[in-house]
Amino acid sequence: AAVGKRVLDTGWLAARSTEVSLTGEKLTTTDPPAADPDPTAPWMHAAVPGTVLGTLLKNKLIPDPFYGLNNESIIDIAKSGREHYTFWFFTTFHCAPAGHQHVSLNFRGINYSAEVYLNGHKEVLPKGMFRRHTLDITDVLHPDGKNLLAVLVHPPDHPGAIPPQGGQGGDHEIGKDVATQYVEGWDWICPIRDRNTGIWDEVSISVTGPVKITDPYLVSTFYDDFKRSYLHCTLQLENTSSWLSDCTLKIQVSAEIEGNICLV
Amino acid sequence: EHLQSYEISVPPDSVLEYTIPPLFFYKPNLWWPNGMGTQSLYNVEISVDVNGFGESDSWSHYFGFRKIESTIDDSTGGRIFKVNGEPVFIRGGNWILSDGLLRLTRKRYMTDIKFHADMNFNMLRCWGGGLAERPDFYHFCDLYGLMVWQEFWITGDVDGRGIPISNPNGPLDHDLFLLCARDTVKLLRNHASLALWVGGNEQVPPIDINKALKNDLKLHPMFESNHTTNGSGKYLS
Repeated sequence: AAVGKRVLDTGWLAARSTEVSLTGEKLTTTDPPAADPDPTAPWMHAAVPGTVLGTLLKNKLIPDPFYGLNNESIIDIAKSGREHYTFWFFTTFHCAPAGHQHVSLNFRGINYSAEVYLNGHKEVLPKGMFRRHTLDITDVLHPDGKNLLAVLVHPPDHPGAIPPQGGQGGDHEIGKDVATQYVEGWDWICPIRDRNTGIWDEVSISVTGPVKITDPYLVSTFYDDFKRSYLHCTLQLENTSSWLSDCTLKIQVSAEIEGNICLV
Repeated sequence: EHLQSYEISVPPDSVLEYTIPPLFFYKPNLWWPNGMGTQSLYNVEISVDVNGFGESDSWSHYFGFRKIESTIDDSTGGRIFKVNGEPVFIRGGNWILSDGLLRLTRKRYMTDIKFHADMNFNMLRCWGGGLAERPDFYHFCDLYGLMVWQEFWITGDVDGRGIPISNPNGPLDHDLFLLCARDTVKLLRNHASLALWVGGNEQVPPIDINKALKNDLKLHPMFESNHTTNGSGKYLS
């Protein structure tokens, strides 16, 4: 498999958790949903990254909440209960790493917590809307390269309720969680019925060799009235193999001058 | 001269923090906010090869050489921003988020942010009740020269005000708040447009959270006085 990151933003399906009786293990081993679900099935084509409402709107199962009084016809999570907006998201991907390669599954934003199932193996993604999650999936990938991924996404713990008079942030319960607060409604926006539950940011898989680069930090300092500058860089190198790795680290800084002339 | 390589050994099953010796640049093209100059960006590419296996990982980022400072002006109580030593008149816009269903595509961000640049803004304030904005948002702010004031997830209405007062001590899990804040800083800190982290909107975060944020976000001592002087206050050239 080529070293690098691949974004998983196509071929996703979704279904309301209360309409799926299978477990995550079953969904990602013996009973995956059909790739092209029929309209009667609970499964539908999903918008990932996105929210539950985004997927329901994509499938025309709700009116667009931002037109007229449509939002009033979408049941609020306070009335429906959290399980109504607890959704399964499912996809497949192909990845066949070489012997020394490692593969990570990365979620850049989940609102608000989730359980991940990959080929029958379960991992829990802890709470928090503004945190990344990275799972080493090297050992659970299928030898034939075809992998089944299911994610059960739960709404914020405290979705709150919208008082009849509305107001800034509804009953303020959402403030108990580490999540965006506008979703209970504000003077400039109606309440968001699912409180933005979903895989709301990028999903990707990264293929690396034994050593991977994590969170480089770049800082520039200046001297002599900005004539002299230094670029500082601190990074983490993670050796996921069980042997000492002798590495060559390279840094290259290039600037596009004009058009397609590059100064290296 | 802007291509360096280093030999490093990383022990098995471990994480090594490594600081690359500073790279020298003479008169780099500086990054300026919208209306003050060009938004020069350099493509920084880092790769690691493992002997015997070839390329193991790579990372890249469009980086802007710039120095953004801000202080509270004693006479007005207002915050003064300077970029590359030059004071900036802030023409700021309020930013909450681009779409209530979080359909946040690159194309959408590019359109929204270029629109603000065309309206002659040079700063966007990301309100605490919205999102910690995404790398794509910051990429286009880098490109179009919109500095970003990014608030964490505390708002005056929801945290510690109102009748009765709601959430007087902010979110229930302070460790979770700080874990999310630290991870968000790591996600966004390399963007030239990031100008200011702010505890919250119209409200100071709970004391322990605010103290931790201030500590985590203080300037690294090494960069405190990033000028060397020879005693007479003159800068060594």
